[in-house]
Amino acid sequence: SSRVPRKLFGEITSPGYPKPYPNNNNSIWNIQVPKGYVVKLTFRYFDLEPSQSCFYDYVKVKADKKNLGRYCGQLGSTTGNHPGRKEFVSKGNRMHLAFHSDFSNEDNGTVIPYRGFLAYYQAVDLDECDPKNAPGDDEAPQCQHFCHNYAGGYFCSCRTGYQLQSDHHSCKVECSSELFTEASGYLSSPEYPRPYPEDLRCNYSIRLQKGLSIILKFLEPFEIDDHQQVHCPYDQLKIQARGREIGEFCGKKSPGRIETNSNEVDILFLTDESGFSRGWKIHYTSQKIRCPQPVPWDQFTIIRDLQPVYQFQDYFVVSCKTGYNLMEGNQKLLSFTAVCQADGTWHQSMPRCEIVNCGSPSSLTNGAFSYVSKPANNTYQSVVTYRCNEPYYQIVTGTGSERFTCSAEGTWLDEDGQVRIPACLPVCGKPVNPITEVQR
Amino acid sequence: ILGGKAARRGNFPWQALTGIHGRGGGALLGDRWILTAAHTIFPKGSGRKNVSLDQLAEEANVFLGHTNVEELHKMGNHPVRRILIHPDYNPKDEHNFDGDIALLELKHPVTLGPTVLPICLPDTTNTTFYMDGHMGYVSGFGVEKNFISNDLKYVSLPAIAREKCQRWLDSKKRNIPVVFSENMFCAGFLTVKRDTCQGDSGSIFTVFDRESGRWVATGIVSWGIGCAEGYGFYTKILNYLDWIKGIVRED
Repeated sequence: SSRVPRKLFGEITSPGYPKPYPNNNNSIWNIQVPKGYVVKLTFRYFDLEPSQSCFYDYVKVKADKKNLGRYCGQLGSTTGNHPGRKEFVSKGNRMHLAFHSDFSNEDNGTVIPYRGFLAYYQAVDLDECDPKNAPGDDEAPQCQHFCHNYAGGYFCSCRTGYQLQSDHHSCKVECSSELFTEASGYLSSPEYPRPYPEDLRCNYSIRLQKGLSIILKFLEPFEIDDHQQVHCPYDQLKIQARGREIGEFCGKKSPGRIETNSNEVDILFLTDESGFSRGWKIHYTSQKIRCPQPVPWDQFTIIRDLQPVYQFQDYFVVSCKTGYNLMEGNQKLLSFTAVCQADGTWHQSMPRCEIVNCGSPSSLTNGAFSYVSKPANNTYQSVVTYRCNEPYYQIVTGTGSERFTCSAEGTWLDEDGQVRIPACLPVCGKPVNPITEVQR
Repeated sequence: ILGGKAARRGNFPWQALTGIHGRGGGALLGDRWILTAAHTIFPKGSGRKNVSLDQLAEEANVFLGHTNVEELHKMGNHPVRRILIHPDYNPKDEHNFDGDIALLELKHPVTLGPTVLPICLPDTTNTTFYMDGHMGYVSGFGVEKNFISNDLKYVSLPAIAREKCQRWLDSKKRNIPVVFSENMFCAGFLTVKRDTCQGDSGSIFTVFDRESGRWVATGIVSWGIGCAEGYGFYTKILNYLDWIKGIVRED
């Protein structure tokens, strides 16, 4: 046997050709062309002893483990099996050729010189993308999506959104790190509204600037494999906002509209190896994040220009009614402003308003004060009046009076708005027990 | 006080008993000033010439609120913060009591009551109180019949016209050449034995102002020729009002 050099074409001839082939000869040729090609073989000259079923001399062609025929005879002979102009084409890149001659070539005692054969083979590019050229009926097509043939081989490609896998054949959706940064948009399961592929591990991330809240609106149809008794055992659509689980969805009932209150939303879509559901589609929009409506603690708190809705970067100013102080814990505040933060919370909590306390009125030397107002305390608008220890002292009030009122500023003020309390001045020259002369 | 009567508590609530160079008197102004005579602080011809006012203030004793000396002492003294002597007063001139007026500032204001009350100062323009015959009262813890008194006494005396005082003084002048200045007035009797005496110095001559219903200080017991042997001489407070008010008004 001989191994035919791996070339793209060539000739094979019977032994001694073009002279008659010898008796008792067995020759074998193994033709091999590069992978991606098939072998096409034709006989350009063929002259072998004819016999019934090519019993004596013959050429046998095999390819792909199949016999492609046993040939003998001469062009036009009635016996034998002349190949004529038949083209032998392999499915693989190999072809096997065997030649056999018996002990004689006689016809009624006359030796007849049969010249043998001249075969020409050539490598023909195999169109691997042609379904007919599939290696076997039970195997998948060459490419899951697109097949591209070229001389000596082929390659596969995938539809947009899919990625060719390492087997160079299958396509898988690339959805593990989908990022959406526009203020609004659409996202959907692969192939939506056609059934989604199996074994998905999709992760859709919406990332908007701080202070925006993402709103998800599910469109119809919504269809994810589910089970009547068990919650989402097959495929799951999980939605998280800033790591906080919003929900895990499946079935045919749309979640509708979801306000996430977050500028960062992650949507995970996990599928198993089977199913025929049509998937989901979300139209997401965004709006400035809202803060809770500010509510005063008490009736003395005034929220200036109260708005119906407070959004990110909005603020409100709090003051107190006259006579009340803004307090945070035990600390008195001069003013208060709260700003709506990016996370939808106020940057500081609502203060309370506490009635102004002037403290105990200043004590008056050689005198005293008493409360006019009831109850007797030192809070805003309480009134005290000062008096002196008469008749030894007389009260001096300056321009105001002896009545002092607790002011909104936390000080006791007289009717002229003065802080200074009255004074008790000695009364001169008025003895309680003056001398009296009786005798005249 | 000679020829006087015992005062009852509350009759002269301004009366102060002082102890600086022996017994003296004074009167309460406001609630922390004592009006007195300068010579109770720097007596004429005193041996302690180099002593300072601060030291004297430290040593001075002032008592208020009673008519009995022992009781006054029991009630405790009122410490003096500072002493102010009129600049015209000259302790070296033994025959001139001009400027015999001083103020003691107490360290702590006193609490006024029935037995402790201040005396009023006269109106700047009112000279009626110094007219001849205008009666006034002088109280004091001074000598009575050669004995130092243990109780507050008082005597009523008429103010004497300036000419009369001068005339009486002139009749005595051959023996005692004392100056009778415009800043003094005299009061008392020539024959009746009613007068102030040693230990009454610094106490005040008061008059009752019927218009205001108040007792007003018009004089300070200053000097005399003997006791109850003629008129007594008093510092004329009216002439020192500016000086007094200038000091007292500071606070």
